[in-house]
Amino acid sequence: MYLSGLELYGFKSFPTRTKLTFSPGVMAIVGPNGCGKTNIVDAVRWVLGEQRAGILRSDKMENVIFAGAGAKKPSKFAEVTLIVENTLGLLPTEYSEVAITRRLHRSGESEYMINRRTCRLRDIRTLFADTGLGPDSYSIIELAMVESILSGRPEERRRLFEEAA
Amino acid sequence: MYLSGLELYGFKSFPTRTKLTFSPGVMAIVGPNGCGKTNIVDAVRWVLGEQRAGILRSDKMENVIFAGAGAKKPSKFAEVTLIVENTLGLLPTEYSEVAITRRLHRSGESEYMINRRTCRLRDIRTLFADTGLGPDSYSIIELAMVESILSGRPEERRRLFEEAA
Amino acid sequence: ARKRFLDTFGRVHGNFQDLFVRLFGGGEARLELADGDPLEAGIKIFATPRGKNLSAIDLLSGGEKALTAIALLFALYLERPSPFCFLDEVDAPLDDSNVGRFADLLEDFTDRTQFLVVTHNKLTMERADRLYGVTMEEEGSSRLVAVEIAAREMEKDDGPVTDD
Amino acid sequence: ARKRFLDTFGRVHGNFQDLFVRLFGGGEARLELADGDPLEAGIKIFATPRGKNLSAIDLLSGGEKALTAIALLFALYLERPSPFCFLDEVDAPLDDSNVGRFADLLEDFTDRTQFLVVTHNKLTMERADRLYGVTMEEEGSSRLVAVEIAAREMEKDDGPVTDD
Ligand SMILES: Nc1ncnc2c1ncn2[C@@H]1O[C@H](COP(=O)(O)OP(=O)(O)OP(=O)(O)O)[C@@H](O)[C@H]1O
Ligand SMILES: Nc1ncnc2c1ncn2[C@@H]1O[C@H](COP(=O)(O)OP(=O)(O)OP(=O)(O)O)[C@@H](O)[C@H]1O
Ligand SMILES: [Mg+2]
Ligand SMILES: [Mg+2]
Repeated sequence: MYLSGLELYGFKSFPTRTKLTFSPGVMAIVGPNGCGKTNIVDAVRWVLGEQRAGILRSDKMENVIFAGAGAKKPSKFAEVTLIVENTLGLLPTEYSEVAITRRLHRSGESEYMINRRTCRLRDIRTLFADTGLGPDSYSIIELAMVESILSGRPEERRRLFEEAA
Repeated sequence: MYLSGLELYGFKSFPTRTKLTFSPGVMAIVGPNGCGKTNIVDAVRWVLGEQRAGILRSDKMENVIFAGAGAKKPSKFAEVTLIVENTLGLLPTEYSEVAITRRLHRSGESEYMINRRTCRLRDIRTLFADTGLGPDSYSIIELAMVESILSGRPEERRRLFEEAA
Repeated sequence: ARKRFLDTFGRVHGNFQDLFVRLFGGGEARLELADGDPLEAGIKIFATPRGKNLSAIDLLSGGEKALTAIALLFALYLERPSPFCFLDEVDAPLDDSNVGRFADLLEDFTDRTQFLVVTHNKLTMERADRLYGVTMEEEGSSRLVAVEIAAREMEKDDGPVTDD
Repeated sequence: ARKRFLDTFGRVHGNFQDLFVRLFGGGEARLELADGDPLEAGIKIFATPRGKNLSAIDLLSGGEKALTAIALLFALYLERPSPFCFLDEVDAPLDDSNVGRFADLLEDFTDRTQFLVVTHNKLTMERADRLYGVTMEEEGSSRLVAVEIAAREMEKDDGPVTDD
């Protein structure tokens, strides 16, 4: 399976509908400080079901909705869609392409979809459960993890092994 | 006042007598990972009186003595000399050039010198007390400080202000 | 449960030792279970870069620590590989030759994993198959700039290149 | 004691606001004493890069946080300046234009402070007056390589250059 697309709309610093298209291999995401690169990584975490606002660098989940900037007004909701090619049939579904969508309104209301059909957050988590994706996997590695894995205590490191087991 | 020289002998990864000569302005210290750049910074902290082994990345102060590598045997002692030009008379001494030396033997015995005359560690600390140098000053800024000053709690940050006051 | 943990530990340990040597171009590293019940014991790390005598990880340099941690994180990753992996500026502490070995490693794994690497490092950019540019307008909203196909791909296809 | 702290706070605050604007090329930042007794209250930080709306520092990017912290550390430094200052890889999270503004700042302060900057960044190296190379032999012992005088100085002096 591979990631073929990611669409952000009203998510963090992306007020307008923005679509990224990916291909197999190594892709570098580049740009100046503060331009939105880590926000793209946050979008992937979020659409895969991350519920800890702190992991997304905030105290409130509402802060993932575009807060307005310059002439642009704050967005009413944040929406992210992730598209994977189910090439190896790893996902327990007959579709060859799977799109998952998460939306959060300022009211606090949330919506989730798989291939445009409404579902619950846990359906998304179940879908990816055995693929190595999801909030505790190593599908996202950031510099802070690199620093803490060595400086943490031996017992904390053990927990990482248990999660992988 | 400015730093005109630094000599390392048996300190961390510098088994042979190594002298650096500095000049005013901006000097870049460069080289591959693990070649000894931060060890040079550690040497400056140490000769100015740093007593916390943890700040020097170890649990025992003895670990600043060259531990041997390849064909080279471990050193019997570590010695660092720092030379400053007392151009503005900031240091409370009549000398125009001041050299401070710290030596630590494997036995645990320490020696301190100012312009080659034996003294105690606190004499070195007193000498630099009002110059903004010494273990708690901002004369050494490293990346970890950059990260912790923002992520620390407001109360911890306050302590930094009090130290500067 | 104990057997399962020890099996996992064994595999991750093997991966870690192999990855360490590939990233450092030599040297050796190992993991050890602390004393006591294997179901509770913490995990200790020992790492010795090529040519050096020490194995305590605290004395390692910033870049050596980062590379050792990358070896361990990848070793854990291989135990439960995901189809894609985002790496956010993990190459920041590395010098040029270590960045090159890191890029070699990613290349070796592209048969089973797609890598998306956020980076400021020019060498990492050169080694990527494609580049995605992100920019921010003065008024605080992000947008994408054209995707660039890496130079070596263009020599093959003679495709268009975006000038920047 | 209270007056002295508030005086210090006032000066550091002023330095911080000025340095922030110089490092970011715009925007604004401020410090605030938390509620309660000024002799005990913690210090809060608010920072808004140019063009952006938010002032909570948690939402800032990695590079923006680093630059804000550098502004604050320098503001504290100016309160009790030392004759020399070692900076160890503080430029690692910064992009090219921020590295340039950081180098501008160091240049502005060289009249009163000597800077020794450990770095892997090519732009920082280009902006330095001199380069000191450190290398490590295969057998784990460090040694110095020749000091290079920066290119612009050489155009003046026509001095020798060491090839690396
Ligand atoms: N809800 C939001 N609305 C508007 N802007 C936001 C929101 N959340 C975050 N931002 C902005 O996004 C920017 C951070 O972006 P991001 O962390 O992706 O940067 P980056 O490209 O990773 O930079 P660096 O190279 O420094 O790590 C911040 O400047 C912040 O102001
Ligand atoms: N007592 C000692 N004896 C011998 N070698 C030592 C000693 N203490 C530290 N070292 C070696 O010094 C090296 C670390 O050097 P240092 O931290 O100065 O690297 P660096 O140039 O700052 O690298 P980086 O760019 O990765 O930060 C380690 O590889 C360690 O093995
Ligand atoms: Mg980032
Ligand atoms: Mg270092």
